[in-house]
Amino acid sequence: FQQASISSLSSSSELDSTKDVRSRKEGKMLRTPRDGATGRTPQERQPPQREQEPPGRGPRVVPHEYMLSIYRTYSIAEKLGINASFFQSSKSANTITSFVDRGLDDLSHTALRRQKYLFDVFTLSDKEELVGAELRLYRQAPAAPWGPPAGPVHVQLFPCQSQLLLDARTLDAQGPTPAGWEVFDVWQGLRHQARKQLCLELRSAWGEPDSRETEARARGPQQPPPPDLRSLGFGRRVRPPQERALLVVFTRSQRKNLFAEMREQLGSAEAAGPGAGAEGSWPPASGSRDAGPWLPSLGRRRRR
Amino acid sequence: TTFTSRHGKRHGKKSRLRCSKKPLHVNFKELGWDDWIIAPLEYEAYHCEGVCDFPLRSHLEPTNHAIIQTLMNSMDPGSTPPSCCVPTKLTPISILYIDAGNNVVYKQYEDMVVESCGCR
Repeated sequence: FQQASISSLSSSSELDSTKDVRSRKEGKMLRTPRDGATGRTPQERQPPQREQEPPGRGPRVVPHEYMLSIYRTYSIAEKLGINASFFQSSKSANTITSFVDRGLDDLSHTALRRQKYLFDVFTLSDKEELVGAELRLYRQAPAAPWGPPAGPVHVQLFPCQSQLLLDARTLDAQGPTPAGWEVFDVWQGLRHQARKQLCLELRSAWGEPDSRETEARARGPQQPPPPDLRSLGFGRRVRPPQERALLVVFTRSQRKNLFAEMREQLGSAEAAGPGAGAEGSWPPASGSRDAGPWLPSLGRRRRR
Repeated sequence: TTFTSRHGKRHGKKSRLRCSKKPLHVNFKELGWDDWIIAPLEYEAYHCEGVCDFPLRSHLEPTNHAIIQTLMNSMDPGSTPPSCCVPTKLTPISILYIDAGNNVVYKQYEDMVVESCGCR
C-alpha cells in the first residue's frame, strides 16, 4: 500500500508552467509560455490552472487549491483501487461542488461585526442527495491585536435573517494567531434553503460559543462591544482568489453518465437550435446542423 | 463432436485475435471538451476486441448463455453469430470540471475504464 496523500503544489513556478487561462465564451486558450517538457506523462502533468473568479465577472475559472487537492487525492486513491467515497472527508459523496463567495464587506459601518457570504447555488440539482456542506473561510493573521480581550472570542454562523445557529468557533484570544482555514458545517443551512442563492452571516461575539443570545444578551456596562471581524482576520477587502471564501457542497447523484453534463454544457454554450435532439437524447438527433460541439463533425474538424 | 477445420489452421484466414483488452487513449482536448474539463485532459480507457470462439477460456468469464451461443456458432456458423467480446469489469475516474454556473466541480464518473473483457 502507498500512503495516498494530498500533494501540495511544489512551487508556484510549476503552477505557472502549466497555467493556461481560458476564456470559455471565446473557447480560445491563451497559453502562458510553457517551460521545457517537464518529462512527465500527460496524466501526471498538473491540471491546468484557471482563475476561479466570482461568477458573473469573467468567464475565467481557476480551480481553488482545495478542489485541486480533492481531485488529486481521490484520483490517486482510484489508481490504488481505493473507493474515494470511503474517505471520511468525502462524506460518501460522488460529487463535490465548490462555489466562490460573491459577498463584499459593508464598509459603511465603523466596526464590522457581521459579514454576509453569498453563493449562487442554482446549479445544484435537487435530484441529488445532499450529504454535506462546508463554509471554508481563510483567516488572515490579524495585523494588530484586537485590543484587550473581554474573554474568549467567538465567531458564529447563521443563515441570513435567522437565529438558527449553524456553527460556531472559539478563537484564541491570547498570543499570535496563525493564518489558516476555518471550516464551518453549513449542511443545515443548505437543507432548508431553496437552491437558488445561499446567504450566510458570520457574527463575532464574546462569551459562550453556542449561546444564541450571546450578542442579544444585555451586555454589562463593563463589557466592550464584540470585536471587529477584520481584526480577527476575516476582512475581505483585498483577497487573492485562492483565499476567497468557498462553499463546498457534497452530494451523491445516481446519475451515472457523462451525457447530462454535456447537455448542460451544450445548453450553456449554445441556445438549443431547431436541430437539438429530443430531451434526454445524446447526441442530438441526426440531421441536425451538426453533431454537437464535442464531436468533430464529419469531414471538417470543428474546434470550439 | 464439434466441426473442426481439417488443417487445424483457418484457410487463408490469419488467426483472429481472441477477445482481450486493447489500449484506447482518450484525449478530452481532441474531443473539444477541454473548455469545461479541467482534469484529467486525457486518460487510458482501454477497449475490448477479438473473437469469442470455441473453446471459451475461463478468464473470459462467459455466461452460460454465451457458452451455448458459442457452441451453436461453432457447430453451425449460420445459425447464430458468436458471442460478443465486451467489458466485464469497469472502474471509475475522477473528473474536475466547470459546471454551467462557472463553479468548479469534482465528480467521480463510474464505468470509465475497462479493467477486464469477456464473452457475453
